[in-house]
Amino acid sequence: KPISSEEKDDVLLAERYLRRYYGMPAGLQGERKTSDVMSKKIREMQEFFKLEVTGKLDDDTLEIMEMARCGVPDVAE
Amino acid sequence: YNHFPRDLKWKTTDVTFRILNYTPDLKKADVDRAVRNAFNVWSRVTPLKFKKLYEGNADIMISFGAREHGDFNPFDGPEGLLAHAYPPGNGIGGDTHFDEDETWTKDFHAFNLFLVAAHEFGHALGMAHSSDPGSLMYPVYTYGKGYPLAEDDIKGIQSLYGENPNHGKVNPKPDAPSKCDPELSFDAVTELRGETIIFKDRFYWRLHAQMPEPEQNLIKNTWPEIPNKVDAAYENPEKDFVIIFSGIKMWALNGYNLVDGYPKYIHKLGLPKTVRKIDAAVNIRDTGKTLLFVDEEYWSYDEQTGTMDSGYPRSIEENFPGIGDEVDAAAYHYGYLYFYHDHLQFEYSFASRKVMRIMRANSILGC
Repeated sequence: KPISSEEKDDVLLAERYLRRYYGMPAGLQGERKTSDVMSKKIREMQEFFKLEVTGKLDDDTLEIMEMARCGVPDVAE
Repeated sequence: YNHFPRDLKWKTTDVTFRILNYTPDLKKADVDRAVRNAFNVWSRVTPLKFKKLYEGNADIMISFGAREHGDFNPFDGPEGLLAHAYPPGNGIGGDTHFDEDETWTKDFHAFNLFLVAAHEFGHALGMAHSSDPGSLMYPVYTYGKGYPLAEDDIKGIQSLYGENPNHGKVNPKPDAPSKCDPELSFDAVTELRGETIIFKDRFYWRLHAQMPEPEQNLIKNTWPEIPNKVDAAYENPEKDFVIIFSGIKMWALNGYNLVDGYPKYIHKLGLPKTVRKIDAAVNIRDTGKTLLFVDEEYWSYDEQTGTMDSGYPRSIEENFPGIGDEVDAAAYHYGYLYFYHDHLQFEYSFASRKVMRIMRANSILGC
């Protein structure tokens, strides 16, 4: 089904978050590849925050992403 | 705790700082105090000494800026990103920037400058983010009073710089409790719409049927209004609320949301004024009664009429033989009461009035 605008907002939030704090590269090519990398980065983030590691943008993961926080990446480059 | 790659740190214990500009949200003196106190947090446990410069180049250059502020690492407007700092090094190394689009305060309102500065100076000294939710170096902002370093932060900074030779022991914030610690005890246990919530110190675990592992969170992260220490909690599934007790006050939750009109005093339930704290609370779904445990006695509260039952308090030891004389937490499932005391859990049959099993308290956490 078409993605709802709320879901789109969540994905955008997650992309911004993962790029900034988990070193997700920008400008990936191809939908499949993008989603694989994003899922891997979501897993890294879920592991760090001791959430259930699903690789998916569930409510708990989004909740942490929306919290006020420090701008230094969690995974050092 | 974590460090930056190659364990970046200052080569000398004398580190300089300079405040380049001030936020209009606070008086200059309040910013100076917040910054100095934030440095003191770290100097208390290390040999580091921080000297303030008023001109020229300091190791840690402190500034407030909004959006793009000169380092190609822009802020994002109000909330979200609050501040950032660079690990020790030449040039921009150690520099600490605060987002001027935030509201900076010296109290519990968002965002307390001292706490954010203490966290950022941790980075400026070589500490990376910790995944311990009780540590100062956890990446998410949480307000708390008292000395902000946890044991985890202290171990981290001392492994870079060593201990403070002139300072005795500090009282760090306790680390997040470990669920499989064999000595683990609980503060309170309650159901919440099918989930189980277990309170311990500043934290709670959330057990959900669809989550393989318990999830640990800071109480303040979910409910900033509730105190850091919960004494007791219970769910009334009929009325769909959870009552949380701390000291002489109680809060109500509907789902995860706080109900308006709270906190209320526990004495509104009909408890005598001599009761200053409830140890444990449990609602017996089959009878509609809520049992409130205080020291070595318990009361029975009728949820239907909103009154205390007569004939109470009664002795815990006499009416629940085998569980001892005090309880930390209690829960009720399918005719069994589960009493938690110290590191033990007693499964008590309500019908046959006896203890059926004794387990470790943390068996509920899958340990």
